[in-house]
Amino acid sequence: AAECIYVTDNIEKIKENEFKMQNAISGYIYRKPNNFSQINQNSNVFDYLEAFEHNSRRLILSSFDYIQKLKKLGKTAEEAWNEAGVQLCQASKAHTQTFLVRTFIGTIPKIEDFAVKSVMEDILWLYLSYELVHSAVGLLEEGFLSSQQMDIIRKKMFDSLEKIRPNSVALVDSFDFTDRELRSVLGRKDGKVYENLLEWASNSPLNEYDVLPFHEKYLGSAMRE
Amino acid sequence: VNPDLAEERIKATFDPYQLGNFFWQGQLKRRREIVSYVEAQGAELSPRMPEVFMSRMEQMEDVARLSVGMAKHAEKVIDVFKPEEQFYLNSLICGFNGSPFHLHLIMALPAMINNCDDEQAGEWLPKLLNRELIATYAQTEMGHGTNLRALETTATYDPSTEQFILNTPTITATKWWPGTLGKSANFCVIIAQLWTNGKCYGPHPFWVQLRDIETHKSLPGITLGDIGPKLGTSSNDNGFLRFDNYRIPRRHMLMKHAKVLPTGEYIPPLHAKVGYTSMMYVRSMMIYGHAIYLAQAVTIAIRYSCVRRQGEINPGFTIVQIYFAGEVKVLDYKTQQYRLFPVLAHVFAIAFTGIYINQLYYTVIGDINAGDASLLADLHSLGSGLKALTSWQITKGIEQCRLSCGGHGYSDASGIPSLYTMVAGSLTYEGENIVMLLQTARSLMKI
Repeated sequence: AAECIYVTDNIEKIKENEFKMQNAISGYIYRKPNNFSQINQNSNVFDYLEAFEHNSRRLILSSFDYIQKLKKLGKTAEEAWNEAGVQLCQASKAHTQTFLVRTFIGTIPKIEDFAVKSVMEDILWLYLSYELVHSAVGLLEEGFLSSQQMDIIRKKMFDSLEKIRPNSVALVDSFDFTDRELRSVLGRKDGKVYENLLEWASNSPLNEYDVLPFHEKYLGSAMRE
Repeated sequence: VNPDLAEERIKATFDPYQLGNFFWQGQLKRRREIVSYVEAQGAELSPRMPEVFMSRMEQMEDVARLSVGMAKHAEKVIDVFKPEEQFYLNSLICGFNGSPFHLHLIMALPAMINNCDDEQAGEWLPKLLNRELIATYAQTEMGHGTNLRALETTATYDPSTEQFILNTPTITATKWWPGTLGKSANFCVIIAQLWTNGKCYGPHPFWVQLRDIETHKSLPGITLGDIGPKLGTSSNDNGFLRFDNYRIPRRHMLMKHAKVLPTGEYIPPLHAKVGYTSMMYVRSMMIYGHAIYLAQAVTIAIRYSCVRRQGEINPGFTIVQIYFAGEVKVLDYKTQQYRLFPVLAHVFAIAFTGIYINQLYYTVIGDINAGDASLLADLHSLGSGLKALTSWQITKGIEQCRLSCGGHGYSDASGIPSLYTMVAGSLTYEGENIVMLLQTARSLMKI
């Protein structure tokens, strides 16, 4: 944040910034942001990535500005850091979320099987739209996203749910968990849940007795008094 | 197979094996070989009964039996030098609620690999790999967790005997929480404040024998115990440990990075934080490993949501129509899709990132061994933020899976309560999440 000066005529500074923009994790912070999102019905995933980057960049720089302002008001660096703790956590979360998004986007092209790539693109679109809907407050506040664009994103999310529905069981089957690993009557691969629920309950040590050993000592005698 | 589930599988537009092989990084066939070998061993490698029905003592005994069985079969079925195969075999046989070799594999072994010099590695790694001892990793103290600089356990060098003297100076200095420390481990990587020639050089790793090899009794000057029941991981004897002037040879300080010479002279490491690489290894493995637990929970929830029918979307169904058509599959409700499919998407997002971070870890370790530690700060910063964000998303996701199964989700029959209580620990261990976010923030502010 300290190094991000967007408007400068210092050639050395510009070259340095360009080099730092290559960093796969934090390079985006150095890029000069657009004022408005390009998201529309025909957007690609990079328009969505730009929104995540805009959001985390904004939170990082506003946290930094807040700390500088506190220092000018006479706070020590440590006091300012503590005062800005909540904003810093939000900035870190957003920055980490941006990394998760970028890595997910970067993984899809590595999938060779066409049918798998197609269903994973549905999953990616759900992930992008769902996460953006849940982290868009600041972007709306600042006007980077419009309410029409939010409608587009929300529609994309619900359309993705629809597209995933027919593949949902096959998607979880692809993890290839055995019933042994899942240790779950509900999650059995054969779906025979209710018959096995009764059998599972028979394992309960309590079921070794029809009448529990202490029943007479307490409840039995108490009820007759 | 339940017809409601069978008809779902017919609709698929892709081959689950292809996606599975991509998800498991080309290892799906290998996983199937391992699981069929284990299942072929029958009772020897299977729990006596579902562990949720056992008392803690019964679980500990059964998991000890299974651990011995695993050690006996390990070399026949896996490549013991591949951590992912070790973890898979351990979870298949011993489950995930704690077992004697769990911390041995995920914490102690990586810490020794990353902190032993060549001579120390030659002496101790074969014993660790052959499971001739049970090791764990003790850093957290009763009063000190994420702030490592405040750890109180001391290791003071005595040049006259060329030994370190370990001490627990206060009650809050008691080592507290390390897995398998209470009853199982007989060796331990201890993180203690290093004192030599009258000066403190901060936290360093030491290799300490805790119990007599033959009798397993705790050694004089050492107090060990179980810290008692907790939210989950019931078959893990998370323990406490106190030292009272306990002496260890100088060469039991792990000296790959920092060293202390016989005279007591301190030789600093290449990079101040390099000693924490085992913590970073655990974090990078955690991110991927815990995405798998979320995958298990969402598998249970989506399958059951196709088996469970409830209510009708189009009101006015007659009793006869309901009898024949049946109620609606719960997964056909938009609210259930909205609850579960994003969780499924998180599984892939987190798993892919875990793989990327793991590759980044091996790059960093490779560089450190070659003398370059510049990537360390990037991995440290990113790893902290990812550990925090993904552990939150995973724990929340498993809770959604439980809720989506209705009443049965609250029962251990679903398997979800165990997953939840086990994963919820990750919100705190390996670094408290808020502190992790603030660690990431520190480097963001510099940038």
